Amino acid sequence: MNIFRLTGDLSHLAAIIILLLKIWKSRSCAGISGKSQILFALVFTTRYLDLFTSFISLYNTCMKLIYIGCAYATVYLIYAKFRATYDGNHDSFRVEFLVVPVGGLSVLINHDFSPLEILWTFSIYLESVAILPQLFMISKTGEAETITTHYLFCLGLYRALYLFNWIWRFYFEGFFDMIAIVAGVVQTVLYCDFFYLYVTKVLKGKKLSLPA
Amino acid sequence: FDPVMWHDEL
Repeated sequence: MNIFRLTGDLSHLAAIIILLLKIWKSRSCAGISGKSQILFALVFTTRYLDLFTSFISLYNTCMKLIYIGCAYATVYLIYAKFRATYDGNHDSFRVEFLVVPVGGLSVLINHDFSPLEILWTFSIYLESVAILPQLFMISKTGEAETITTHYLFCLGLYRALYLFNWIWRFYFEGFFDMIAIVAGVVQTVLYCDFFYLYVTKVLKGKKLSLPA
Repeated sequence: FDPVMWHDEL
């Protein structure tokens, strides 16, 4: 555990909780892509199956349970409790265009051709692109609530911090996981355009709105 | 191959 890994995990946790609280407090999931949230629930489910097979640390187990629990709670709030506020017409990204290629790639390129390992690989690849329905939705409506941009910033920051974590681990532990690193770079790059808008607009007190 | 060694991250 190093400082980048820890702050990355906490940033991820902050993102998840910001989103849950935003929906809960406003009693609305307007502007939130339910499809991205379903993909994240799928990511955690397929990645954390090792909860049943191996114990790494109390920290590891607790965080996994919190992530999975919050992911399903978010999906429940969007598709059940506050379904009336869900903006399905603007959430029109075709997720099969992500899930099918990612599924194929995880079968082809993995560390070990075993069910658990392929599912772990699937979750890594899927996480790298799971935010696309949300970014697509923002590009379609041309704007995002400020609290939604804080969520996206924390979520993007988490993977960027993991990149520093992997550099640290490579130098100090000789740890090197090519699949996680490449997917993590892709994931972080997808946020770059958003990071730019966040710094130039949201941090200066303006609402995030895209030029028509 | 030891998946625990590889997948100790979240």
